[in-house]
Amino acid sequence: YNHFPRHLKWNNNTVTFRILNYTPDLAKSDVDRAVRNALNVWADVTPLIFKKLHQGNADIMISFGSKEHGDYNPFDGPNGLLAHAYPPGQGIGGDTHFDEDEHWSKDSSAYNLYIVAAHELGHALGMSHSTDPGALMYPVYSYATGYPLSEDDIEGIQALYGPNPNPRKVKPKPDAPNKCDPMLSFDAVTELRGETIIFKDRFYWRIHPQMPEPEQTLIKSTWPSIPNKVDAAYENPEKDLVIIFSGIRMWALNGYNLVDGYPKYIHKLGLPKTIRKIDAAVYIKDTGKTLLFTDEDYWSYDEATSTMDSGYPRSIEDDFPGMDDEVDAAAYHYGYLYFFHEHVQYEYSYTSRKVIRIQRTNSILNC
Amino acid sequence: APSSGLPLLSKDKDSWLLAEKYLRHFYALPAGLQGTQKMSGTFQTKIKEMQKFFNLKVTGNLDDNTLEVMKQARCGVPDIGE
Repeated sequence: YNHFPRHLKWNNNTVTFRILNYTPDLAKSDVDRAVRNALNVWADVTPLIFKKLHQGNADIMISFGSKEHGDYNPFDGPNGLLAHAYPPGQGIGGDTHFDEDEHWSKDSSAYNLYIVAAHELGHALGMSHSTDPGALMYPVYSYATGYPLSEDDIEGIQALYGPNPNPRKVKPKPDAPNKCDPMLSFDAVTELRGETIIFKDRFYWRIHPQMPEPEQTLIKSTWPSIPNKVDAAYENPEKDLVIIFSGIRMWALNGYNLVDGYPKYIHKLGLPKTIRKIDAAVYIKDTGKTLLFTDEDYWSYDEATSTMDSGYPRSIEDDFPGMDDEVDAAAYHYGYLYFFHEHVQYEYSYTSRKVIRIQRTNSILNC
Repeated sequence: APSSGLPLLSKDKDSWLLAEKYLRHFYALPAGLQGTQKMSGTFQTKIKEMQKFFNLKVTGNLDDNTLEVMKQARCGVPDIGE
């Protein structure tokens, strides 16, 4: 997290605010609620108390405006700059402005006012931008449900104001996973139109052959309708589909779009109802089969006939000698199966049927 | 775009202008030509600052990754304390 220079903050724990005007995109009550909930996010973890004024000067004056709106710090039309706020202080200090050229919503259909307000009011209280992609104070907009503050945000605001003397139980979002953590494990790996997508917690890394560095993004930023936790994923390039598994449900993505009719239950594939989760999945181009890994076993699904092959499940240890007996994620490239289990990556030769190399899981992330 | 002699990978003038506007707004790139033409080192320094902030590979070049982040919807408050 970061503070503003000189750690600017309000010296009085009772901070006043006033909403000067409203966006036509939402009902007045929705805007009032979004602002109040956004302030409560910070009140929950500090001694701060927010008092609403309906006239006169408040510490935090909240307004909607577009382009040049009176502070010589113009907005830029739709997208780009969404809002800004000033650090604590007299006059314009603490004031918070939203770009009226954006479309504001109370869900994921447009820019969610509550999420942007919680971020901007963080500035109005003295927080600057965080470099942690999982933090609310990260500068780039991303939609997420649930409690918006991460541990990083809470540490930052409490460094300014201290904790709430009567703390309400809050469950902060975990910070973003570190790609070079030597103990890093993956939740799922899949190809997607020539890119490699690696899922971990609420995030995914995108590895593009031409991009030197993997890019980390919140899952919900790209696919708001799939869950924050992915168990397994695979691409069937013939059908130009990526299947995402979470719990007993599965989603089909065509590129970055969700295919109609999903989610479906994983048992549609022919798995018994006793199976409640798929640990890893991988499509073997050379055979047209998709291997599904569950605990110590695996299944073979024939993509051409859309049926489960008979004679399964079979034991992972028996059929993949040298491999661990469980798999977190799997990928297939040019005749080699890449199995990921905890912080270890196994390179398995499909033809010579043996493990030919063992590396750290995050070696795929340039670590 | 001014032939700044920067080892820029950017594809076209729009990218270059977008980057200049972005770095001026969020990383205090000096306004006018001074920030780009004469002091091309400043431009590269600011790109490196931004790449470091966003945990991108610090190259000083205007590569695809960097441009992609510059195009994302975001908060208007600068990333460096002013």
